[in-house]
Amino acid sequence: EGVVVRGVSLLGNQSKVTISGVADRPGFAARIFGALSEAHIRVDMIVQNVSHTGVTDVSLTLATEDAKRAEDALRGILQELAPDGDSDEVKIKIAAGVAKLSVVGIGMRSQSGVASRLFSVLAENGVNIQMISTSEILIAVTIDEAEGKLAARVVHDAFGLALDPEKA
Amino acid sequence: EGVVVRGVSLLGNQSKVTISGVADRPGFAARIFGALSEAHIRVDMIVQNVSHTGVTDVSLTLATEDAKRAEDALRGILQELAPDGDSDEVKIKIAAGVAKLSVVGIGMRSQSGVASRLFSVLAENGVNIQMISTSEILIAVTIDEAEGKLAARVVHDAFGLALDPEKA
Ligand SMILES: C[C@@H](O)[C@H](N)C(=O)O
Ligand SMILES: C[C@@H](O)[C@H](N)C(=O)O
Repeated sequence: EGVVVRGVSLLGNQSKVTISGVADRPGFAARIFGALSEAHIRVDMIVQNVSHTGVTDVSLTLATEDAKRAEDALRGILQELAPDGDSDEVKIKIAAGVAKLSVVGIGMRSQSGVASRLFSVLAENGVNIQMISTSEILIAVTIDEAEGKLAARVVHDAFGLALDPEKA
Repeated sequence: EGVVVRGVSLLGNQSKVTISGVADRPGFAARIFGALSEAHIRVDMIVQNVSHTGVTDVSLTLATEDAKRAEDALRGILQELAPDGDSDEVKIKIAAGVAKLSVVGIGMRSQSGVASRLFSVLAENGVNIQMISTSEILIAVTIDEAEGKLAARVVHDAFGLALDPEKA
């Protein structure tokens, strides 16, 4: 299918921050990232899936050393993110020990082939996929950092590639 | 922060397919994309957020003309995706009329600034953000296709850019 996979990289020392119960109406994603931007917090991945019953989760990954500052910036606005503007239903959850594994390629528009191979290799090695975020040239997954080295090795082998540890 | 936003593109005629209730254990993402790959279905975005109570949603976008074939490929394996391997809790939902708006840049690692501006511009114009998927060089959101032209115009203006309608 003309896909060329060019590299695999692993970014460690990440934490994932998930805000659940965010109102699925205009303005709420802006509020979250406005607060983070004002606090000068560098964010890596942002993932949001579709909503159920008018609310959804918004997750982001960042360096674990910045997680506390991100939490402080977000705690202040949590209640505003609820559909009624004032609920205890909006929660924030932070988990350290996350690694991001990225497969970079070109021509990955018909991604199901590369994605399916990547996900199969991880599955065969017992590595759970926590989050998935893709673009035309990149498939990124977050996994448990404890499985990071194993995952990077088996994916590198599966695609016959050189491993390129990403400098965080 | 050294970020350069280089272009905005809009991809129309997309549908989003969401499989909900997928077991959050190794092998399930592989099963989904294996089935799609075997049916030669071209997938654009893949988005998966963290799980709650051991299950999560896996969403993908693709050309609306391919949505029916994707649904057929997935219906056959739905029950296998449940935590107990045999449940009626796994559902598939397909919605047409989706557009993907992408902002391409370099140096977007500290993405909260660009993301916050993109999300604010959309919010100010009443455009709801359905899904978000990012990488270091790209922030992609899915929105209602009916708001696609408006969204592309206001984002292009906000970043002072030339609009580049992506050829699907
Ligand atoms: C959930 C959040 O992304 C919301 N849909 C918004 O547009 O801001
Ligand atoms: C939900 C799905 O991604 C699962 N965690 C897997 O690894 O296959």
